Formats: sequence, C-alpha cells, structure tokens
Amino acid sequence: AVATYNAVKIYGKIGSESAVTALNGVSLEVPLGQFLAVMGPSGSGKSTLLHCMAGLDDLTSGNVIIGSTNLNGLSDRQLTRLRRNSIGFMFQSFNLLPTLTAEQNIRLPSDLAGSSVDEKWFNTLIDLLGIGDRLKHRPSELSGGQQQRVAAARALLSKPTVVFADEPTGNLDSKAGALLLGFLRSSVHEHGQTIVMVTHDPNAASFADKAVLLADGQIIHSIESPTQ
Amino acid sequence: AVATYNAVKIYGKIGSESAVTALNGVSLEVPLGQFLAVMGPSGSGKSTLLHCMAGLDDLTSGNVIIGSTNLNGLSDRQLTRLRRNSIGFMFQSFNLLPTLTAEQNIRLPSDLAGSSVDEKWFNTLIDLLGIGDRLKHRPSELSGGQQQRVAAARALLSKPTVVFADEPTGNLDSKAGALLLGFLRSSVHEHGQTIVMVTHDPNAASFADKAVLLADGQIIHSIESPTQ
Ligand SMILES: Nc1ncnc2c1ncn2[C@@H]1O[C@H](COP(=O)(O)OP(=O)(O)OP(=O)(O)O)[C@@H](O)[C@H]1O
Ligand SMILES: Nc1ncnc2c1ncn2[C@@H]1O[C@H](COP(=O)(O)OP(=O)(O)OP(=O)(O)O)[C@@H](O)[C@H]1O
Ligand SMILES: [Mg+2]
Ligand SMILES: [Mg+2]
Repeated sequence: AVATYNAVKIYGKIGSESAVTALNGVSLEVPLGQFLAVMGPSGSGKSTLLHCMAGLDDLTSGNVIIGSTNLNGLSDRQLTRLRRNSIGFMFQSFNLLPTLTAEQNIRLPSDLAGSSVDEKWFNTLIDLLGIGDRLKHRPSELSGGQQQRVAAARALLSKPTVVFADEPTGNLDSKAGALLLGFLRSSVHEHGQTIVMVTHDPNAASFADKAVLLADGQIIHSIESPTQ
Repeated sequence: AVATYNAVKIYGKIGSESAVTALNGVSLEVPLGQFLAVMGPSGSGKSTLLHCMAGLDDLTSGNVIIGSTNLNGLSDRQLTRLRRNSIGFMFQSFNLLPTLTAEQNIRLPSDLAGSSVDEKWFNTLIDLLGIGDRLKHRPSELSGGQQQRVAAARALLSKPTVVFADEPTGNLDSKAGALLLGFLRSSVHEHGQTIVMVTHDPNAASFADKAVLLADGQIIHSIESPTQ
C-alpha cells in the first residue's frame, strides 16, 4: 500500500554546518493490510519518515509510492487530494485547530473533502475513544490524553486506506492505550486498512504484525510479530 | 515542601451543564526531598493538580502551600516571583516559545528572574540530555523527544526547590527516558530538591519514592516505593 525507495531527507542547506540528514537512504515496503511499527531512539528520523511517506513533506531524493502513485510526480493540488481521500494522520503533537471544538476538529477533513460522514461509525469511534462528553470543548479545555484521542478520531473517521500514527499512545494511560491499539489492530482486519505506527513503546509495538528499527536515519533491523 | 488541602477545581460556570469538576477535594503533603509520582487515567485531573500546586492556576476552593507560603494570599506579582525563584515546570505539551532557539528557551526563566546561570551546570544538563547539537535550532526544527528534553533543561537549569514534571518521558525512548528519570532521582538526593511527577508509565513511577493514584479528581490510593 505504501513504500519508500532510497528515501533521503536533509534539513537545512545541504553541505552547510547546520544541515541535518534525518533520513539516510530508507527503503521500506508496507503491503496492503499490514500493521507496521516503526521504532528507534529520539531523533532517529521516525516522524520525518512518516511525514514523507504521507506526502506532508518532500524528500531530498528517493521515492514514495502510495498505492500505485509516485508522489514525486504530483502537483500540490493532486497531493492534497490524495491525502484527503486516502490518508489519515495522527500527529505527535496532535495539531488540532485551537479555535474549533473537538467535534469540529474531528469532522474537518471530511468537510474539506466534501465527503459525507458515516454517523454510525462516528458514534462507534467516539464511544470507543471515550470522548463523547468532550465534543463541544476546544483543545485547550481538554487533557493531553483527550486531545490525543480527538486526533485519533479525526484520523480514523473517513476509514482511510492508510493510517499513519506518530506515537499515538504517548499521552494515554495503559487502559486507554490498549483500547486504541486493539482498535487499530481490528481495523486492519475488518476494513483492510494499512497502518504505519511510530512508537517507542515495545508494548504498543507488540500489537503490530512487524516492526522496523530506525537509527540515524536508516533501518537497521526488522522483526516479524514483535512480542514483549 | 508543597501541600494541598481539600483542593477543588471546577472548570466552567459552577452548576452549568458543561462544568467539569477536575479536582474534587485533594489533600496531599509532599515533604522536602521527596520524589512523588502522580498517576491515574487520562482526564483524572493530574495536569490540573500540578498546575494548581505550582500556582499556574487558581483553585475553586482549598489551599496550596509552598514552603510556608499559602498561595491564596499572594498577588499576581508575588506569585510570579515565587514561581521564578522556587519552581521549575515541565509541561505536558512543552510550551516552548516557537520564535526562540532551544538555548534561548532554556535560559529564558533565568534571564527573566535576572539570576546568573551556573554555566558548568548548564553544560552538565545539556550533555546528559543529549541536546548539545540542537541548541541553535528552534522548536519546529526539533523532534518531539528533543523538544521534551529542551523543556526538561529549562525546568532544571536554576536548580529550583520544587520541580513539577507533567509526563516528562512521554516522547522519549526507553534509554533517554531512563537517563532523565535517573537524573531527576539523583537531584533529589544531591540538591535536596522536591519532585512531583505526573506519569501514566509504571516504569517511570518506579523511580519515585512514593506514588499516588488519582481518579475522577480524587486521590484513591497511595503506594510507598512503587516497584514494577
Ligand atoms: N479549561 C478547561 N475547561 C474545561 N474543562 C477542562 C479544562 N481543562 C481541563 N479540563 C477537563 O478537566 C479534566 C481533567 O483534566 P487534566 O488535564 O487535569 O487531566 P489529566 O489527568 O492530566 O489527563 P491526561 O492524562 O489525559 O493528560 C478533563 O476532563 C479535562 O477535559
Ligand atoms: N525542520 C527541521 N530543521 C532541522 N532539523 C530538523 C527539522 N525537523 C527535524 N529535524 C531533525 O531531524 C532529526 C530527526 O527528527 P524526527 O522528528 O524525525 O525524529 P524522531 O525519530 O521522530 O524523534 P522523537 O522520537 O524524538 O519524536 C532530529 O535530529 C531533528 O532535530
Ligand atoms: Mg517524532
Ligand atoms: Mg495531563
């Protein structure tokens, strides 16, 4: 469903002293329906990899393919449309709009895409994530874990083909975390979705089918069926 | 060093339908030199408790005492001065200033307080936290875990009497997390600091001397020497 070939990402002026090589030749194939965990030390390039795979940032060199589409060839408009129709993204720092309520934040991508919302599914999501009584509140009136769950609902509402989740349980207690992870796992099976999840928590990784280990912008290891 | 007595915090108009009772009568004494962990489900009031104990937010009723000072009696100016001189705070969402570099963010509280920085200690902190090569970058150019470590350096630089840390390892891999926690633990011993740390990670709590469990705005349990 999504793959990168020799992905290189350098921040800053190439060759300058402050340039940072965040991705140093990453090749990774994620088949349709796989739940992949991406792990590695802080600063190893995990968020950068996720953003480039989702078309939120350009690579310095290398390719990203989503479905059968090479992102390199797309115009901004085509890229935006692809993201809106096929991708759900949970950001490490949530990126909720502060002036909108939780419910408005959750519905925003569907509104922008002009697609109708499956109201039954909306209710299922809200119940599972336990945020039903916070829907009319703005992000500043929510706890950290509540904001994270609102970000999860937003990413999952349109049942996107590929879900990218950047540290989705970082602010959740173990019970809420296990609920979300179990739910992500069952979507892979029920709806044939593909999930790429960054986590530094081995327990969260144990919900995935496979884990890859990133260090200094390169994949150094991969584990099938990672268990605790 | 810090205590609350019957702390109640209600958000929104008391009695209105959207009012949230975040703290429902919390009494907690943290003796000088203790490393206390505050745990509980997402939304149970942990961040609210921390903010009220640090004087960042008012209680609806009840008292907070820092040292021998009751926060209720203080003017805004007195409260600001107390916070600047005696308190270090690590926020759940870091709260770094986006227009300042990492180094400027770290030094800001000391600059505002007009106090000089122990440069040897600054270097010790930066080395331990592994952010030496990111000092000239702004928060948007840092990974999530790097931002968290910058927030830690900022809170610890002035060696404050009381350190409040809201989920300080949420974005760190286990190695970086253990480094930070071990470091917090040794400050308690070496500098006689008091630490109140919110965490939902039992492994992080095991570094503390004592843990209390919050649920629906009340302390329902306390554990001496919490181990895994
Ligand atoms: N400004 C606000 N207005 C209304 N409700 C609020 C406000 N701030 C927090 N709350 C609510 O108060 C409750 C406690 O929030 P708090 O942030 O203290 O929880 P927490 O234990 O830190 O949760 P987490 O583990 O998710 O960070 C939550 O239900 C939250 O939605
Ligand atoms: N805009 C930018 N400009 C310069 N350097 C950047 C920028 N964004 C990220 N970096 C650097 O690229 C490296 C990789 O960052 P990335 O956010 O991908 O790490 P990560 O693995 O997600 O870390 P964490 O676990 O802490 O979230 C880091 O050293 C970071 O400081
Ligand atoms: Mg990251
Ligand atoms: Mg919180």
